[in-house]
Amino acid sequence: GQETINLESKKPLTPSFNLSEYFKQFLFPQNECELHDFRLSFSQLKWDNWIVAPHRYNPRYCKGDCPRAVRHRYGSPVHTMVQNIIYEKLDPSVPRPSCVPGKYSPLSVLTIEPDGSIAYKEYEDMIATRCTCR
Amino acid sequence: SQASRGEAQIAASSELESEADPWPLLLPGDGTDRSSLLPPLFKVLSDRRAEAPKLQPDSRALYYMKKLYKTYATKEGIPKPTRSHLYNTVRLFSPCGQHEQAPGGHMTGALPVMDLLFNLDRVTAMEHLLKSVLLYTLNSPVAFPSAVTCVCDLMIKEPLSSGKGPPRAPYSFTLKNHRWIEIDVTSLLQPLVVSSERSIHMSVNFTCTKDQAPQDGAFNMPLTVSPSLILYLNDTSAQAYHSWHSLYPTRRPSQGPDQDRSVAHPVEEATEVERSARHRR
Repeated sequence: GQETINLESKKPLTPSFNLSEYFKQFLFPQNECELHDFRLSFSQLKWDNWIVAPHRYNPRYCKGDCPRAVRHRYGSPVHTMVQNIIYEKLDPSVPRPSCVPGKYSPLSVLTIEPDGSIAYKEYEDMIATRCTCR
Repeated sequence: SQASRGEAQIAASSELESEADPWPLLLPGDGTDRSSLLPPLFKVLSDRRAEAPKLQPDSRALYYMKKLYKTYATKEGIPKPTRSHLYNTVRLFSPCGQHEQAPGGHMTGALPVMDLLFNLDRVTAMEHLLKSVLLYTLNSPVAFPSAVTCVCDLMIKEPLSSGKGPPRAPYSFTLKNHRWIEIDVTSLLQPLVVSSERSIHMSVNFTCTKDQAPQDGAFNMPLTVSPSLILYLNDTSAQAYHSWHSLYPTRRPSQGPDQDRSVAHPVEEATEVERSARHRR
């Protein structure tokens, strides 16, 4: 490789790429995997005749692309990166990691039961609070 | 392969959409009674015909439960972390049958002796009773000029407990300016709810007298005649929220045995972490 180094060193240093393009790859992708709101009222689902409270419910959801280096931001297991490499290098039929909820919070619901009794119940995992790539 | 994969996906999703209703996928096919398996939220989804509840609850009972809801949850429906109780379910039942055994004597604020029948069908096998109260509502909030002492004689008439006489309990308490009166009947109902009794028949004899001048006699007890029965339950099913669980999360699987050492020597562990963090920086 000595002669190639000599050749390279003789070449005039011309910027072979424009910087803005180069830095684009380090910007966070516009539609990266993140939490989105979806506020609904139980009257839209026609459930308000038996769900007394809450009036509004925001279950939230996860949407967006999973970046390749997912570990630092999504707490993904190493398996996710392996799956990404398989998709990119070995077999594109293996799906890329998906953007899904990783943590939830409960919801308290006040309902009128068919027999006319009233029930206050706390349900687990009813509101997504964090996204992850899996 | 890209194109064929896309066609395969389109075919799969159209096949799914052609499915009349995806919910049967969630339900056991053996025809067992599904409604008890699914929390009420999914029941509405699964049978889509969200029929209104057959019976509408008493407005005072609904008012009481709405106040309870505001105490326990935020406007968005998130359970408040400040609550210290362990129950994640509260059920209020209005009597499905009642009749007066003997007219009340208004001379001493006695209410008519009531026979009450409560149907507890909605209590599931996974819901364990922690506390239960009889809730009387004052027709209008009154501040009694002086303390009033009430004695309430409760007797469970059915189901009869084997051998012993009908369980009964006298309750006395002082009544000042209340909107509601709660009489704790946990000890009476515990054995019945544990034995999955679904209907409870009790008689209630309620008498109040003024502490200062019991001989005054006539004063009108502005109580609703028929009380509600409130059960505070801990639902142990998977979809119910267990706040104690969030208080004491289970140990992370990555934690090995040596992690216990850090618990034993937190100070050394902290300096160790600080040193390694500085080193990494």
